[in-house]
Amino acid sequence: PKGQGSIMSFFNKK
Amino acid sequence: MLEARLDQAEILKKVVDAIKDLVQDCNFDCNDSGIALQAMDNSHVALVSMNLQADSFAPYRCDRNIALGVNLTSLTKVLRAAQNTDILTLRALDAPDSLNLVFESQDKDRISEYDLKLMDIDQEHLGIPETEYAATIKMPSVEFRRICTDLMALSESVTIEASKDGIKFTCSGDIGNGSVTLRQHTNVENEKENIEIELSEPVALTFSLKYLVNFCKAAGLSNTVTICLSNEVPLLVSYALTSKAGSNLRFYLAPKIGD
Repeated sequence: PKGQGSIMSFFNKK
Repeated sequence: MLEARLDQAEILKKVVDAIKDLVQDCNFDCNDSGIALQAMDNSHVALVSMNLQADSFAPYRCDRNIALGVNLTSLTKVLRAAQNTDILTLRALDAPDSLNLVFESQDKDRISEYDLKLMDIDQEHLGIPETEYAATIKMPSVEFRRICTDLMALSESVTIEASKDGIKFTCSGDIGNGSVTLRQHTNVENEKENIEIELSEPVALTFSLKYLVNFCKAAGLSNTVTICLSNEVPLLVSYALTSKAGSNLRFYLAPKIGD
C-alpha cells in the first residue's frame, strides 16, 4: 500500500 | 512426537479466530519449550507472533522440533467442533502429515477426535530485535478496540502520539476529524480498567487502522492489551494468552511513511 512501510524493512530474515 | 493438552480449547479457538483474516497458512513450530507461530500478512505490513509456552499445557511433550503446516481456514472448521471449555489435546508424529485433535468435555462424557491434513509451508522467519520502547501503554483491550473502530469510521489511518500529557489517537478524513486522549488511570476496585502509561520520550507514529482493527479481534483473549511504540519502528500490540508469563499473541505493524 502507498505510504506504508514493510515489516521486512525493520526485522531481518533469520 | 508431540502431545500437548490444553485445559481450555477456548485459547486456541480464539487465537486462530484472531489471526485467520491476516494469515492463511502458517507453521506451528513445536519444540520442548512450547508451540510458536510467526507469520506475515500477504502485504508484509503486519507480523503475527504467538507463543504458547510448554507450561501452558499439562502435560506437554515434544521430543523433536516439529513444524505443523496448517491452513487456518481448515483448522477453524475443525476447532468449531470444540466447545470453549473442552479439554483439547494436540498430537502429531515426528514427521507428520496430519495433526490429531481430541476434544473432551470437562465431564469426560463426550470425546471428539479429528485429523487435520498438514501442508509443507516454506515460511521466512524474521528476527525481532529486543526493543526498549519509548512508550508502553497497558489498557483494557475492549477500550483499545473501541477507539480503533470509532476512528476507522472517519479515516483509514491514525496517528498515535505519546507525550507527558497522555496518549492521543488522532485521525482525519473526508467527513471531519477526531481524536481520543488517554490519561493514566488507576481503578483500585477494578484493576482491569487501569490505564498505565510508561514514557521515556515523546513518540508520534501513523498506522493503518485496518490492521489495528484486525488485531483487536484478539480482545476476547485478554482483558488487557499492551501497546508499545518507538519512533520509526513497528508498533507492538500484545495480548497475554494465559496467566503465565511468556505465553502471548503479538502483532507488529509497520508504521506509515512519508507524512
